[in-house]
Amino acid sequence: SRLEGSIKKTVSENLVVIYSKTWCSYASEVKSLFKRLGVQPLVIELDELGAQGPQLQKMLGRLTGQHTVPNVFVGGRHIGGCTDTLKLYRKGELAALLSEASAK
Amino acid sequence: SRLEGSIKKTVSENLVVIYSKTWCSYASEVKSLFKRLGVQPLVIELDELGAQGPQLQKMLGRLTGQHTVPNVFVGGRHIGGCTDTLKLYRKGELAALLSEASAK
Ligand SMILES: N[C@@H](CCC(=O)N[C@@H](CS)C(=O)NCC(=O)O)C(=O)O
Ligand SMILES: N[C@@H](CCC(=O)N[C@@H](CS)C(=O)NCC(=O)O)C(=O)O
Ligand code: FES
Repeated sequence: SRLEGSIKKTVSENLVVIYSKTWCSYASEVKSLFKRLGVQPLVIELDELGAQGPQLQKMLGRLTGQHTVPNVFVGGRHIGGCTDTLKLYRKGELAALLSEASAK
Repeated sequence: SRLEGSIKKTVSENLVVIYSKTWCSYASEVKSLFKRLGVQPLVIELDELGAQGPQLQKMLGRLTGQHTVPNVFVGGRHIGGCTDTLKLYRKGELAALLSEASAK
């Protein structure tokens, strides 16, 4: 579908993509984590897209198995939500993913 | 007002009151914190109250200066949001507040 295609294009063309909601503190945490790492993520605020927001969230759920926000992609790869991202960061794996993806 | 009166009554009559939203992970964190402490908080889900939800949230903002959720009261005292509650917990002050308030 067009929606699925646009998501795949977005996550493949941007080092870090965060599907987010403006009011959500978990989303704020991942946004500031990447900023601290010197990365400017592409942030898509699902609550600012009118009717398209819920549609996007539903399609993301279908594509990734994750129906919640924040929904985080690095180098085109789905890495998960806030907890997953922080876990990778603490293990040192996030930095590795970022450098590997930015080298491509 | 009636709304202000009902909030004051609610927080004075219940050891722990959490104004929450069902989808919010910060709210989930404080709810499970109190459960781990053996306390059964009174949880008011603002997103399940129809039009009254935003009204309550606004009045809480006026009364406490805090416009966000979760909004946490212990022993009738406003203690803050998720971050504030966790801070008090780590300092050991939350347990003290709880025992002091439950002794009354
Ligand atoms: N463990 C997940 C929790 C994700 C979660 O529950 N997100 C909430 C917001 S904090 C959510 O998406 N709720 C449903 C919604 O907003 O549509 C994470 O770390 O990201
Ligand atoms: N630092 C605060 C953050 C509170 C916050 O930003 N809460 C968000 C949800 S996570 C909120 O209330 N957003 C506006 C809304 O939902 O009406 C805390 O620890 O509780
Ligand atoms: S909405 Fe509160 S943490 Fe996401």
